[in-house]
Order: sequence, then structure tokens, then C-alpha cells
Amino acid sequence: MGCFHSTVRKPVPGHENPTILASQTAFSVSEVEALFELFKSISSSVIDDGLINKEEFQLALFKNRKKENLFANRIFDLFDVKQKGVIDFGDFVRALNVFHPNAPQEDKISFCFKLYDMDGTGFIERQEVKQMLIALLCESELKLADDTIEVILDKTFSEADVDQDGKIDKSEWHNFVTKNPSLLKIMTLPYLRDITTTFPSFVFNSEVEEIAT
Amino acid sequence: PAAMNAFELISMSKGLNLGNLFDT
Repeated sequence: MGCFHSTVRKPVPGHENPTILASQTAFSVSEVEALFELFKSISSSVIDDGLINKEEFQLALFKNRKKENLFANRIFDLFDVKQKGVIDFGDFVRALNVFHPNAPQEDKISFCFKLYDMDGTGFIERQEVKQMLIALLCESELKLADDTIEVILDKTFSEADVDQDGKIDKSEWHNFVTKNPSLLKIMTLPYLRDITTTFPSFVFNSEVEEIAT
Repeated sequence: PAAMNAFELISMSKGLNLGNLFDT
């Protein structure tokens, strides 16, 4: 008599093969399977359909489904690369891969640029940055006068917008974050190093016979 | 805050702190 029951697993939509996902990312097969435990928890929090919708994403971030947040929406849209309105497991793993401590710095710089280039023009424009600053003030208890916001924008653009055309291009962004590396701190999640320890139950659901590391 | 650049301020947003996803 064994300790575990053998069960026929229900196919999960969008559940890509962990071995293939591991080959495309910095994650090992075990880490991909541990990420699936996290994915299952988030994707079943409102509708148990094997996909993360925006409401579930907000709920996981804020523990509050009613809270709309510009930045969480932006991150969701970048994870949802196929623009389906939902994040499948492959999207989830490939996007989190950019946040891995070992991911290339260039990938982090590029993802961060897309995050702030909200309208996708290929430039971070002053109006976009102002909109994000105002959104930050709304979500935090920080209060800044409009004049102060303009001073912050002037200072930021005088440093980052080298050709002074009122917008930050990819090359200017690259130089700016290289001089201000703290701006990339949000792009690294130390949790991803210990994902198998955080979600040890992956071993009971593993699809691979021998877990490669 | 006025001494910080705009992106330093923006990166303080809770919506950009994906570490919260792991707090299940």
C-alpha cells in the first residue's frame, strides 16, 4: 500500500510542459513546477479556470479585489503578452523569468521601459510620467503640490532626456538606469531563488519522473 | 520626496511590488 493515491489529472488550459518552460528560462524544472503551485493558487482565487484574470491578479497583489491600480494593470498587460485579457501559465513563467535575480540586466531594463511607456509609442513621455506620479500619490499617503510635481519632472527630464525633446527614448533610458541602478530594484524578486522551498508541495504533483535541477 | 527623481517615486508603488504575489 503506497502513501499516495494515483489520480488522473484534469488537463489545465495553458499549462505548458515544465521541461520546455525550464529550457526557455532561468528556472529549473522543479522551480517551474513550484511556480505552478503559486499559479494554481492565484488562478483559482475567483474563477477556477487555470488562467489569471485581472481581478485575480489584483487580489494576489493587494489581497483586495476592488482596488484598481494603474501599475498593477500595467504589469498585468505586460504579462499578458498575447493580449487575451488573461495570463496563462506560460505567460506567467516567462514574465517572472525577467524578475529572476540571474536574468540579464538588459531584459530588466527593456521590461521596465515598456512598463513606463504606457501608450507603447517607444518613448516615455513627460505626460505619462506625470500621470504615474499622480497615480502614486493617489495610492499612497504622500501629498505633493502640483508645482512640486513639475519640479520633480523638470529635474528628472533634465537628467534623463539628454536630447531635450521632451521624451525619453530607449537609449536615454538605458543610460539613465545605468547611472541610477536603484530604479531596477523592482525588477528583481529574491523570492524566485527559493521558490521550491516556498512551495514544496510541487513534489506531490510533479509530472517529471526525475526532477532535474 | 522632492529630492527624488520621478521614477524613484513611482517605483515605491505597491502595484509594482510583485513580491506580494508570493505572499499566499
